[in-house]
Amino acid sequence: MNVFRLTGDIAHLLAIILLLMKIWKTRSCAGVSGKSQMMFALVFTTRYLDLITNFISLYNTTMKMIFIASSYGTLYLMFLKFRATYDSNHDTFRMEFLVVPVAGLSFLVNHDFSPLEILWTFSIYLESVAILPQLFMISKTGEAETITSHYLFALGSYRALYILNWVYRFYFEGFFDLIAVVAGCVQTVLYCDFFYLYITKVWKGKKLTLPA
Amino acid sequence: MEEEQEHDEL
Repeated sequence: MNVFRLTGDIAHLLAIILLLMKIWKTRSCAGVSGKSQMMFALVFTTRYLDLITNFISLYNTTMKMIFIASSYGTLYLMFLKFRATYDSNHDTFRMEFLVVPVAGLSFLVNHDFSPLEILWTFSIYLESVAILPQLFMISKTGEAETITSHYLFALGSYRALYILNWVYRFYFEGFFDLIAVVAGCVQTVLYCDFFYLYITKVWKGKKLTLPA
Repeated sequence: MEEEQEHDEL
């Protein structure tokens, strides 16, 4: 464990809490992509199957359980409890355009051709692009609520901090996982445009709106 | 499998 990984995990946890808070406090999931949230639930489910087969640490197990539970909790709030507020007209990104190629790629490029490893690889690839429906939704509506933009900033920062963690681990532990690093870089790059808007607008007290 | 590395990250 190093400071980058820990702050990355905290940012990830913070993002999830912010999203749940937004939905709970406003009693609405307007502006949140149900498709991105469905893919995140799929990401956690396929990645953390090793909870059953492998114990790493209490921290690791606890965080994994929190991430799985919160992702299904978010789906419950979006698709059952506050279903009426779900903005499906703007959530039109086609999930199969991501899930199918990612599934194919995880069969082709992985560390080991075994079921658990392929599922882990699938989750890493899918996570890297799972935010696209959310970003697409913001580009369609042209704006995001401030709390939603805080959520996205925390969520994007998490993988950016993981990149620093991988640099650290490469130099100090000799650890290098090409699949995670490449996917993590792709994931972070997808947020760059959003980061720019967030810093130039939300940090100055304005709402996140897209330039016309 | 000797090179196998467990996934210890989240």
